[in-house]
Amino acid sequence: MNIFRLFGDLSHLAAIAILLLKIWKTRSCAGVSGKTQLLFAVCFITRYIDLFLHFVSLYNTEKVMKLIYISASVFTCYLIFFKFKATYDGNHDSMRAEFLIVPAAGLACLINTKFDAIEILWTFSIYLEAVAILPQLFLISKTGEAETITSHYLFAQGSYRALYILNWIYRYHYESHVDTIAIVAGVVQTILYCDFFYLYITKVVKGQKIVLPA
Amino acid sequence: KKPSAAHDEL
Repeated sequence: MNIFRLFGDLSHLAAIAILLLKIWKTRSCAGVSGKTQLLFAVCFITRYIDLFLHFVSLYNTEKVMKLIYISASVFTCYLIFFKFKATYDGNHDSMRAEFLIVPAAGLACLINTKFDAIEILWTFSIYLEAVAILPQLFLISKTGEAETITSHYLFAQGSYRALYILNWIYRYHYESHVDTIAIVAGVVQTILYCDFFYLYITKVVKGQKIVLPA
Repeated sequence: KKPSAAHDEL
């Protein structure tokens, strides 16, 4: 474990917590893409499938973190699609998730480390996570704005994988560890946030709201 | 550089 990965995971936890708090406190999921949250839930379930296959006692924080990610993302989807369904902005959350899931699944079968079920699921989860935020960014471009709290959520969510890139550089240099698939997908994922990061740093930090087109 | 056998990250 290194400082970059630690802060990456903390940033990811913060993002999940910020979104849950926003929906729970405002009792509304306006401005939140339900599809992105569904894709994240699929990512966690397919990536941490080992938790279900051979249940191991919660002897280390990693197992606990995996369970937190899975339960929090499923609970977030429950809030969006059931509890606060009336506030779900289905009209603007219109990016076709199939256009993300099918290519990720196809690519996972073509480019992977080992052609076995668990490894293919892990690879699918990595590719899907790289593009899972697109419906959320698409929704913001359609509505033309993002609530400040949603901007904070996106900043934490984007920072998590950006910090992981620093972690991979660290591990390459000190542990000669390389996980090419995760690195390439992580770089693509972080690049997708660049436009948002620019808006966040130039606007939200100054107390302004993000309004598109910028 | 060796690729990771098991994926040891979240």
